[in-house]
Amino acid sequence: MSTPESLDRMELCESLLTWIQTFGVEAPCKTVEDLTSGVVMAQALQKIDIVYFNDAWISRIKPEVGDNWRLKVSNLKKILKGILDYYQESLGQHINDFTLPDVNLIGEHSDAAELGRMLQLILGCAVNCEQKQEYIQTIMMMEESVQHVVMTAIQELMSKETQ
Amino acid sequence: DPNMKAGAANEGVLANFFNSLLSKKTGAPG
Repeated sequence: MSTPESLDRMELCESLLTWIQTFGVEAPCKTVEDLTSGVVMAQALQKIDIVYFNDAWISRIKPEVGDNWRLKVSNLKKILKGILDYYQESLGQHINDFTLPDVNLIGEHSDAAELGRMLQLILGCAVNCEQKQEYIQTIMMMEESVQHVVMTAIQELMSKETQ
Repeated sequence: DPNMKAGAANEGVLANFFNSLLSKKTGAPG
């Protein structure tokens, strides 16, 4: 496979923020700040695979974290672990050489670049899960510039995955 | 118009990529 174009991490975050809004989750998800508690990501993951990311799993994510960055980081750690386990156990993939998101930077400083990496991993779950057709078709309806960033993000993930 | 041609080419690249993704077999074996 050819080397994917390098990703502008800020552009990635912005485009994936637009993408995550297509899930229509209950929690507000308009800004980077809205996503730092992890609640939106957990709800999106549950839509992606309700059997794997079931109610027992989501009940471990605290819904009301306010400005407490420690609670945010605690949520984000659980979500990142859930995503990595899902890749391995459900998708049968290992993500090698992918720089994992720094959840401390997301929770403490609302770091958009790191949030972009986290959303990129969720994107990988969506386009590989059993209902991937639905998610891919939604992406194909999005603005071309967003589609382009999403494509590059998926290509980067694919270049780092092994079965 | 070169811009229109580039736009159409980009559209084709995107459609090809996402269609190939749709037909890709995924999931853990067994």
